[in-house]
Amino acid sequence: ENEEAISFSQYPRPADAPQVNSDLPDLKDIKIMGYSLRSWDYRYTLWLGFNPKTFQVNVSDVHAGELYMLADDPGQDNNIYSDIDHRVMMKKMAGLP
Amino acid sequence: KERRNVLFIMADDLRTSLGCYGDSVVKSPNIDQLASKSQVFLNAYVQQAVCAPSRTSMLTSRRPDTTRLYDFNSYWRVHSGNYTTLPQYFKSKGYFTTSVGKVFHPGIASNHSDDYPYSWSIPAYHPASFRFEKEKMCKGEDGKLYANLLCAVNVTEQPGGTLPDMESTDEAVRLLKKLANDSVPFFMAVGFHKPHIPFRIPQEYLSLYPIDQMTLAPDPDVPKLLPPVAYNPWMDVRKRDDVQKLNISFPYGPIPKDFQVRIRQHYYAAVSYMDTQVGRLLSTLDDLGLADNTIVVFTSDHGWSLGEHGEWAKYSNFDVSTRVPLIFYVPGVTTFHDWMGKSTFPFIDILAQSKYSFHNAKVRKNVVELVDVFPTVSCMAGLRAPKSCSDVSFQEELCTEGDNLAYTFQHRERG
Repeated sequence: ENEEAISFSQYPRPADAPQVNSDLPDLKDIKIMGYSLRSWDYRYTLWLGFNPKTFQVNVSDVHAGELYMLADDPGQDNNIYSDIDHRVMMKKMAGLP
Repeated sequence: KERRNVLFIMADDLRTSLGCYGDSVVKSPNIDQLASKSQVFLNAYVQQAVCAPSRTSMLTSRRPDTTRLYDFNSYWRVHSGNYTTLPQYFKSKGYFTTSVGKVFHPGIASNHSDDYPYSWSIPAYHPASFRFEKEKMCKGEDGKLYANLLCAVNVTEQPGGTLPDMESTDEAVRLLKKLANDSVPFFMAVGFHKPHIPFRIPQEYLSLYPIDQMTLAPDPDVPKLLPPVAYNPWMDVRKRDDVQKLNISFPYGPIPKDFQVRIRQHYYAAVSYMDTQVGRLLSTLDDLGLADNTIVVFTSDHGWSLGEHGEWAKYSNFDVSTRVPLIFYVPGVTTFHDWMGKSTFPFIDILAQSKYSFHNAKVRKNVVELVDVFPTVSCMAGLRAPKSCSDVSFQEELCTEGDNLAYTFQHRERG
């Protein structure tokens, strides 16, 4: 009960740029998985390389990132991923279920 | 000590555009009435914002990396593990379990059988009129029929004079009447198809949302610093006949503003139409004397972007796509029997009664997830919640990757 309440979601993509199957790629076409961690205060998302044959994610293959601070930006329109020190967030992501 | 029935209601593509979630535009009196006697989780999130992966995840209480279902093309029992589902668990405990409408995602994802007979005591019911859903059913200005996105119809002119969610409600009502006097407890799941596109809905619901009072999303443009990989090009919307005529550029659009407003009007109208079906269902539950011993869960498979970030779909990690309503009505816990004999869920016809007012009984603000639903509803019904899964659980048939939220019904929220 005293732990920080966090939820996880994920979304697959076939490529870095939008294409016709970006909405719903077949398993064999998935190259990138976007893992999101969200709490009351923020949403942090890493788009990581993904192998659809082994179902393995490559945490060192970071395609993009997103960070939204919800108090100032409830609509998640101002991505400040490039502005922060990522070590703390990476630690949290390491605890992904 | 007495085992409780469960009525599990799922909407399709319903974001938190409900009065009980603070939306001041939408008219959702029947769901708001349910919320006024329930515990409302204000920050509930799905695990992947698309139908089959989300539904399979919620119903097995396993995350997509454990179901290994990220698209629509595999059945978890043969693809990843023989995981026990929520209805299967109730069935194994002696419940009569039944599915009406879209509960599991149909097709390969549920073995072309909605996971019958594992999950259900009888084959799942699907409304016959759903086969027309993606056909040319919408009358254009030229009088011809089109497969439009915006498809408000005269129901009497539709095949069978009905629509899928109306049919599903009729069937659920029929089943409730049959089950009301049985000594065996039931778990009934009812999955509505709306507000999923196309917005093939009774035309009278549009009148609840005059077009001159509709607004654009507060942030209708694609954010400048959004990585391209995070954006989805909402292909299903683009494929509809009326949207194709707009000649929208790929992938970023935008949709003309006057059409954006009409999409929002139709989405809200679809929510009110679905709310009416929920009202019919709940008032039947009440009329049959089942409201005092039936848990009601209301949720959705994921949300939908109504133009926020230049998107018109789920398929993303944005909160408008991942945040969903999650409402638990537990008689004797979230509300108490009215000994004066007042109805618990009187039907509210929004087309005839425009004014109403409800306040949520209990809200939880902390973040929760749909993988939490399985252990929570099991526990609240008086069954033992499944144990937590190991880090690697492909061989474990019954376990949960979520949290049992039962304690939240009794304790004040902290933190």
